[in-house]
Amino acid sequence: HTGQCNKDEL
Amino acid sequence: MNIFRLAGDVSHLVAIIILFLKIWKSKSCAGISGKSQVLFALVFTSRYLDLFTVFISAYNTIMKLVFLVLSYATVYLIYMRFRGSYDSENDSFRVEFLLVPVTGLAFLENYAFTPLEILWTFSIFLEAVAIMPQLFMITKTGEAESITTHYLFFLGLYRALYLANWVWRYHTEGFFDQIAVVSGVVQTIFYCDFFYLYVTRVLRGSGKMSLP
Repeated sequence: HTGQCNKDEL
Repeated sequence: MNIFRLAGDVSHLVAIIILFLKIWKSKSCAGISGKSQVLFALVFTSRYLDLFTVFISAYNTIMKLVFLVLSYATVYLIYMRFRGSYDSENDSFRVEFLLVPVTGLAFLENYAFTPLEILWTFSIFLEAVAIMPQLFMITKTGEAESITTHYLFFLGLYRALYLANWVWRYHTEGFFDQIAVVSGVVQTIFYCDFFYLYVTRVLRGSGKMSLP
């Protein structure tokens, strides 16, 4: 997966 | 941060404030689905646990706290403060039909099999369907007060703006969050029928939205 672990969104 | 993301967050904040003030000022939660509000409080709780582990920005932290406080305060108003006006008979959507599939899917489809990541995925999937009890209640009562429709408009608009934000971020920084995008599309699609009624009935016609 294109794991996006940067949770900078709400 | 881009204009779509900022507009989305503002729209989301406006929606939550509209609902809170409507209940607070009218001292009544008639026509409001308490179940949806509980689900939204659950969405924020399971998504914002990283409040205590990572600091992203003052904006991020403040907005998360505001969303958490306002969503729990709204649930408090509905089930405690003005519980006499809570229409439990029409707020009859079986939320277990939402929670079970969403929980199962969060364990199947996630970026990492860690508690924080699974809870985040759970919150993303749950947010997509959390408005169902409210939309179901409106179809059951056959009408919605105009303030409630404005609340739903801004709530639906917020994730549509996030979709624009993800298109923008994909083209400018190659960012693509598959779980959030797919769930966001589903969430926004659920509002399409409402958006049509909102434009044709509320904005043009009488203040109240009465369904056919």
